[in-house]
Amino acid sequence: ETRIFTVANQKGGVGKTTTAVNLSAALARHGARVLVIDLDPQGNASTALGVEHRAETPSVYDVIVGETPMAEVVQQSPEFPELYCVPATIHLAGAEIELVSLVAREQRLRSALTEFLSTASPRYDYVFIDCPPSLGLLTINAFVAAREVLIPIQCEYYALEGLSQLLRNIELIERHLNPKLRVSTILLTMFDGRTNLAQQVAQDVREHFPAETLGTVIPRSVRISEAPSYGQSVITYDTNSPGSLSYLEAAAEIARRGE
Amino acid sequence: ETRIFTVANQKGGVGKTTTAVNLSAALARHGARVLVIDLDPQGNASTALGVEHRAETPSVYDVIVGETPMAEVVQQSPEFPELYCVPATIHLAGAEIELVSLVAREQRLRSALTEFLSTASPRYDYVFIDCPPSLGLLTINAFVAAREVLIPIQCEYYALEGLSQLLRNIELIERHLNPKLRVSTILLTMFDGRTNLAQQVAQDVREHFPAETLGTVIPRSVRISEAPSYGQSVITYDTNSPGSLSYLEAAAEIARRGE
Ligand SMILES: Nc1ncnc2c1ncn2[C@@H]1O[C@H](COP(=O)(O)OP(=O)(O)OP(=O)(O)O)[C@@H](O)[C@H]1O
Ligand SMILES: Nc1ncnc2c1ncn2[C@@H]1O[C@H](COP(=O)(O)OP(=O)(O)OP(=O)(O)O)[C@@H](O)[C@H]1O
Ligand SMILES: [Mg+2]
Ligand SMILES: [Mg+2]
Repeated sequence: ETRIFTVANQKGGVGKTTTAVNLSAALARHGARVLVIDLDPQGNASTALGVEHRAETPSVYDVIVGETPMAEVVQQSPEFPELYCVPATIHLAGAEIELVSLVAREQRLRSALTEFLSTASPRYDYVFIDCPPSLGLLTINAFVAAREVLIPIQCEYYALEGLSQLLRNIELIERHLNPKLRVSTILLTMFDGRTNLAQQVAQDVREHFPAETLGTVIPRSVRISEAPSYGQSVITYDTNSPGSLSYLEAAAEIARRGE
Repeated sequence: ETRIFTVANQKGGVGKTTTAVNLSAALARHGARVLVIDLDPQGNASTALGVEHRAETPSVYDVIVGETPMAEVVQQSPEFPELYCVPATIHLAGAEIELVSLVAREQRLRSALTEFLSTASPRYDYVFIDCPPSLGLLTINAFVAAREVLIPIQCEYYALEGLSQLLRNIELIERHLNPKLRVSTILLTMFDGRTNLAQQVAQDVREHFPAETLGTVIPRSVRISEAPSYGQSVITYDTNSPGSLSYLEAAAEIARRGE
């Protein structure tokens, strides 16, 4: 069965996009068929995957606010033959307010994705939905469409402040809109082992979420932050760098957990 | 006249909170009377300023969704005698949806702030409004209430992607809701001089916005990210660290520009 992840955390700049892009690339490198859905109006994931997303490009906006079938907007990423992306364009910026008054406003992504996956051939192994840094209707659509939540947590002080709010929101969605949803994976990002702060945050998170927190930790690495300026994942930009190897390891760990 | 800044950028994790808190502390250290309004449901600025913001604490939510006068929720920060804060609590998370159907939904913060400043004695010299990483009704309220916009820009690749969207939104507000609003200040943050990427982004930003971009650049510094875990600004946490000195310099530059 296709594993569908929502990559979410309303705290900004924690590595949601970087994680969605690099885990997807790592899995696709090993032959898995992977789809990334970019739900962030800034379109950072679309940029990092090297796909077209100018204003007139067919995008996820047309799928959730219009009724365009997802198959018509999916693009292949130049990164790997098995890596695909539903891009985000600037139109998505108005989607939250537009969705408020639409019928089935929380489920529009789920219906579009269910239809797409049921007819896709060959089958997709993974879907990663990259969310904006908020808990509005776009992120709610992602929670309703997914089965698993992946929470990137930056090893910084503010990381834990918003976590309980995020978990409460996920519980609400589980109870009212998507009983299958569960927080399956927590990934520690931007870990700088030289600072006490990072070690403390990492320890705190492991103590609170021992089962969900991956053993693999993503280090702070300049190569990771340089890759998107070339329209590449760090996996292709610098395969043997610590940043790339850590995402390859995290992808392997996620794949193993799903068996 | 009181200078009122909105600290905004819908890109997450670029240093909005860190900038609002540390500039305010730097100005207050030199005797200016400063108010920080925390408009982020995560309440990071409230935490960093060491003020109470548990769920039952009177907060900015009561001011903009209820009709509580701002004077009743303002708290003094333990950081400096001249530093005050209107805290954010968890209730703010629902405010965007609640505001949608309220009368004068974009102007509720402006009316509350105008009333507060007109009766405050002594007068406030500066107000900084810390925004969440989105362009929803909370950030719109901040744009309507302010006269100046301060945009922190992280010296990373994605920094420039969302900028044109932000500037377009500010222009819309200026045209329809607040003709006095202008982007007065751009501050480069988390600058790591060892990387080409940071130098390129800084150069790009200065070329596009020569007048607005401050000469002072905020370096990436662990002391800055450690300070909030002690409920302090970096100004009091480690006054002579590069991070603190850069915020003191940036504050002086902003003060000079306003003369
Ligand atoms: N492990 C890492 N090491 C160094 N830099 C990183 C790392 N992970 C992400 N970054 C950089 O940090 C910044 C924030 O990461 P990213 O944009 O992925 O976060 P996000 O959670 O998607 O942000 P937003 O909340 O705006 O959507 C980016 O400039 C990115 O290149
Ligand atoms: N100059 C700096 N050097 C090192 N770390 C920094 C610096 N400025 C901010 N940080 C850290 O980076 C993270 C992001 O900063 P901050 O929370 O201020 O950004 P923000 O734009 O307010 O985020 P959000 O979009 O979630 O509101 C925080 O953990 C903060 O401590
Ligand atoms: Mg992102
Ligand atoms: Mg913030």
